[in-house]
Amino acid sequence: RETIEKNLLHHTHTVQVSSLLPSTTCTPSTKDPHRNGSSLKVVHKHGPCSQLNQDKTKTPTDAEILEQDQLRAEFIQYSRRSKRLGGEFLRRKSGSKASTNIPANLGGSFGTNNYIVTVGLGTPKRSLTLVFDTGSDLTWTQCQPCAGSCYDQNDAIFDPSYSSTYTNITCSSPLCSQLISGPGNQPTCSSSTCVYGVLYGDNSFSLGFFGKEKLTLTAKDVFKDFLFGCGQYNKGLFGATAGLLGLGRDKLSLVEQTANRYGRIFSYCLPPTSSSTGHLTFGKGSGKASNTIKFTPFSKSYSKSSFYGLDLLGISVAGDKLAIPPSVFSTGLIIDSGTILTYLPPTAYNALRTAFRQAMKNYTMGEAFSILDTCYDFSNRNTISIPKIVFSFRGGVDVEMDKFGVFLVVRSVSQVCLAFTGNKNAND
Amino acid sequence: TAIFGNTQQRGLEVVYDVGGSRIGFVPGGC
Repeated sequence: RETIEKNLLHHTHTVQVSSLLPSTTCTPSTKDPHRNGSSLKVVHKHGPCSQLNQDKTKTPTDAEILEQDQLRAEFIQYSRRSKRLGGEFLRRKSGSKASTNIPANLGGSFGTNNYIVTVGLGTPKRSLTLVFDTGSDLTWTQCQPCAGSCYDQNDAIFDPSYSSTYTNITCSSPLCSQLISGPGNQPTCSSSTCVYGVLYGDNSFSLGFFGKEKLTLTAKDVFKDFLFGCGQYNKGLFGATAGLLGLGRDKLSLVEQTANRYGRIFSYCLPPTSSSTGHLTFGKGSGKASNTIKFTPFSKSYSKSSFYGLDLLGISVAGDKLAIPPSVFSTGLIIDSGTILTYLPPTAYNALRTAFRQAMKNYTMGEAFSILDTCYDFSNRNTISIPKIVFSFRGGVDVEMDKFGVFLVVRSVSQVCLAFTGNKNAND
Repeated sequence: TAIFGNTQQRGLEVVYDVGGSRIGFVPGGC
């Protein structure tokens, strides 16, 4: 009995059901590092730590959020095959007139990008709240005079004409042609100014002038000629944010543009609940405080992609490795800060679901929700035991999911769902 | 292509060493 209890303790998380629910008050993390002064605070877009005025925009429903998340996932998967296919996917999915006028790019949906940071732009500095996204590259913000149109945002819309450090990039500049590899679009020209266009998987888009400007991450971290998109025509599911901070691997991403200062190293902690805070830290201070850091190499399958690809080798649930043939994982895995769920090949997901349900067999299942098919009703429980889920990556790296990294609460504790799903196609 | 989403990244410190072509995880690092 002692052995069984020890095993149970070792392979399960014990969680207070009430802790799964979002709080209405913000509790900042006590582990925010600010180790070297190059850290930004990360908060959940819809949580109490966010300064965004949510009344300004229509908050999407849970079902809409998951639909957008799936669109983003599908778009990443089509993009992965080839840029041409990504374009075809967009044309197939889109019905809007605007989408036919803007070339496709390799971004993703934005309604599901939930984590935001605040940076400074221009001289004098204006504060802008941006979604941070490791799944795309170009940083952009809405700009006056919003020649097309701008959606409502919480911060004042950036006006380059009031900044002494803003410069347009000309069409003849080699910088303009970098847009082909970043957003993947052929830039266009307007009165000799380079024009970028990015269209995302859910038909959200930003179109505007490609410029350079002073970017202030922290008081000590200022970048004079940061290349970004000054959006004149922006529509979509961006919430009340001012735009996007691109952290992909392309030349135009923040990571590459600040490589001389930070050496292409950054880290983040996403807040475990929507009522707490995390951090986004740049430079060599990242992760060094911990002796428990485990590194896995980038996947060679993604060497020509701006996505961060890893090699997933196996999955364990409650201490038992799932019987999944290695070939199932041969299509690779991307780590993305902007997708909510984890999407697995169908065989892998079915094995995970079966093992998880078996480990949770003493709990009452709840109604399925959207693409989430494994939900529980914890209404009559104070505490629950969740089987630990471990992903094994190349290099002997076993990563155990946190207790807050397993479930999504849909409406209340009566519908708490496993936050994993299966791809539609084994080849996705 | 599988995708490792942001729900599963909660509570993990994720370290991107792009120059070193590797990603690090610190379980419980947040």
